[in-house]
Amino acid sequence: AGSSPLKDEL
Amino acid sequence: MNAFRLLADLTHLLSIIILLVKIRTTKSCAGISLKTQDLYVLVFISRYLDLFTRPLSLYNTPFKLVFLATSITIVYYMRYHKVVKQTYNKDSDTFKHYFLILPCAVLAFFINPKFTFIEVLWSFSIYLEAVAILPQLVLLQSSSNIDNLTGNYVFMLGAYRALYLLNWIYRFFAEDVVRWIPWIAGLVQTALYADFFYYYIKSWRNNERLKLP
Repeated sequence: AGSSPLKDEL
Repeated sequence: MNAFRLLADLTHLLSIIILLVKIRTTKSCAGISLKTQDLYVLVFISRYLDLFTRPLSLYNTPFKLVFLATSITIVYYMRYHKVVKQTYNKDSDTFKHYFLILPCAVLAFFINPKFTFIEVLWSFSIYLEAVAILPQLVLLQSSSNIDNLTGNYVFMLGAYRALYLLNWIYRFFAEDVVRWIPWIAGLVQTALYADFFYYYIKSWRNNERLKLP
């Protein structure tokens, strides 16, 4: 599980 | 990319198209909250600053540009178009939307994925989007009848985040993705529509005009 933000979403 | 996500983004786009069609064809913004629209401009500007910092994407970049351009266009129509601005229900659009901005900013300051300018603004935009519909819902509740385009606009706007919830559930199982900030904000955002959804579906099933009690 990643902790980076969901920057691939809009 | 999965079907829920694609459908969510298209639903979001469709909601904006419905609103623009309403404004352009009827030359009216009756029933639309300028305060909610102002908040969306703020949401998109603070979230899509990454247009300058991230590599271009064939999918995300056009969407971001369209969301920015259309939200600014809608606010421009409601404020400055000489016919449209006269149809704005200023006296019923009473929600104190400035009181939403500060708590979201404070929350973003403390709860963010990383304490950087871009990440704090991104968190702020997620929190603000979750509650940005409130002035619109308050305005609808004071309207004696809600036209179809306005009802469909709000429904699509709610459906978009509900579809994102499905996308997040899918990604949790398929991609092992865990992202608490957008999940909880998205859940709150969708929950705010629950009442509206209920009356929207009820009026649709009974073939009646939408009216919120």
